[in-house]
Amino acid sequence: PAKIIAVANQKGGVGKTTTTINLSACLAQLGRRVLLVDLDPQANATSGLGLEKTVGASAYRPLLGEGTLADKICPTAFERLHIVPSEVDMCGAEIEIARAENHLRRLAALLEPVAAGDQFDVIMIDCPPSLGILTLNAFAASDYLLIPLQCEYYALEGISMSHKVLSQVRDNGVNPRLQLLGVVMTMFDGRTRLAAQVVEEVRQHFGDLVFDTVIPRAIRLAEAPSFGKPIIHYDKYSPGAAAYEVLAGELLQRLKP
Amino acid sequence: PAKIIAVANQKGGVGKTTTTINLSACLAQLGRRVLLVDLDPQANATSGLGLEKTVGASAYRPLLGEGTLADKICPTAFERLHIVPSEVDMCGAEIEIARAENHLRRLAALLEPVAAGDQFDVIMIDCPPSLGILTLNAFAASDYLLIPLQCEYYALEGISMSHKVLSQVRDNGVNPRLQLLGVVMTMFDGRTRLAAQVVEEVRQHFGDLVFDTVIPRAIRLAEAPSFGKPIIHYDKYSPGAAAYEVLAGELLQRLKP
Ligand SMILES: Nc1ncnc2c1ncn2[C@@H]1O[C@H](COP(=O)(O)OP(=O)(O)OP(=O)(O)O)[C@@H](O)[C@H]1O
Ligand SMILES: Nc1ncnc2c1ncn2[C@@H]1O[C@H](COP(=O)(O)OP(=O)(O)OP(=O)(O)O)[C@@H](O)[C@H]1O
Ligand SMILES: [Mg+2]
Ligand SMILES: [Mg+2]
Repeated sequence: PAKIIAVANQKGGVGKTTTTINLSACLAQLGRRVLLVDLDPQANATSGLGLEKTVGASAYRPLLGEGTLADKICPTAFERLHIVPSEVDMCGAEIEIARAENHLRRLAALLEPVAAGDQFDVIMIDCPPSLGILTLNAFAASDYLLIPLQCEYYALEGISMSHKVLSQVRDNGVNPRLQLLGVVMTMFDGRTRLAAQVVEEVRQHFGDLVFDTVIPRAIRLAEAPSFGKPIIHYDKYSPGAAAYEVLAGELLQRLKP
Repeated sequence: PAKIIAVANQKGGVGKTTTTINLSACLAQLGRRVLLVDLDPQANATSGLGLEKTVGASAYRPLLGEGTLADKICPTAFERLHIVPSEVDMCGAEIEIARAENHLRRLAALLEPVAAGDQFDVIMIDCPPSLGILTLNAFAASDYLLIPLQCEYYALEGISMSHKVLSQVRDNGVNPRLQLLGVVMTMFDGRTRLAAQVVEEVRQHFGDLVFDTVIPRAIRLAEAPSFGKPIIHYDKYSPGAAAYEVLAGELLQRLKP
């Protein structure tokens, strides 16, 4: 069965989508079969992998009880990497799901048959920048939580909130198996004191939970999505590509049974 | 009566809070009496102005019908600048407000007496990175919408969504007076081609609606919130401070009757 990893952080613009796309692509390159679920109405992971945003293509209708998630799985241009795309309709999803039955475990119920099958080794879920219904559904459906953390002041403030919600989801029985896989430092700019201070503070706070690999701020990472490609397919020898390749290796070490 | 401006963009990390804090501080320096309403559960504008996040201090209870907004207005350390702080409880607000009566105009009803009075000239609302209930309440309560737009690819993709929602709010009668005050380009990094491409594309799309002033990517802007100060009080002579001062002047030109 596949391991399910939610990539989440309430703080916006910290590199959730960039991390989900590039880790998924690197894991596929290492031979794992990966499904990326784009749960963000902005559909950045969908366009970042070169797909159009098509009405009706997302998990939206299945989350409201119409059809299965398997119907929505599409291939991408990249070997061993599939996606459940997002769409604009997902904006309305939060309110409609909030009013539905069993509103926190709807994604969990949809993903169970997909994860139980033999099609995928890893399922990565890209979450919107909030702790609303869609993100809580991702927490309820996942084995692990991965928190990208930008090396800046505001990002530091928000980390305790995500951690608190993880404990709540685990302790109130919504998903007792959810564990924090780790915290990934992103957009590290070696020229500033601020970045180094934030990394030090996070390591003091979270210790070994912080991945050794730090993702540098690198313009090629911001350019790649405009070509619909992960960094290893856009600029294979760039610092951003190297960092995500090393991170993928570190992630596999942590997933070992 | 005060003019009410919502600062919003569904995309995360584009500079909504940084723009709300620094424009508010510059307008106060220019002699305007400003109220900043922090509508984001992350409460970044609250801590960025040096206030603690205190339980019960936010607009949360008034939005659910308990008490007035006037009760929640606090002074800041900066002359002519007041704030309605945010708090963690605001996370739960979206679901509770969604179930309440008149759920889109609850903030509008709370702000009406404050704006009608003679205490403030400008009210700025910092929105969370979503188009959910809290942001829709801000749209319903405001005279103008200001959209900060990061000079990067994903930010470009999201701009049409905010514009679409603005038209919906105006045309379906929730708030017929809402206008787009403009689009502010943020985190412009002159060393990259990507930033210049994005600015050009936005100017083609939105023409005169794009402010002339472009906010540069400047590390001092990211450092200032860790000292609880707007940039003009943290590093008055920095490029970030100059850019927001010029932007404040341009904004006042656009607000002229
Ligand atoms: N290491 C990096 N170096 C440079 N730019 C980066 C890096 N990581 C991400 N970016 C860029 O920063 C912006 C924010 O990243 P991204 O969209 O991945 O964050 P996010 O957390 O998914 O945002 P949201 O909260 O809106 O979902 C994007 O324009 C992205 O291209
Ligand atoms: N012009 C700038 N130059 C450098 N850093 C900036 C600039 N503007 C904002 N920042 C930093 O970038 C990060 C994102 O900015 P900010 O938090 O204001 O965005 P936001 O849109 O309010 O985010 P959210 O979507 O989470 O509410 C912050 O760490 C902030 O300090
Ligand atoms: Mg994203
Ligand atoms: Mg903000």
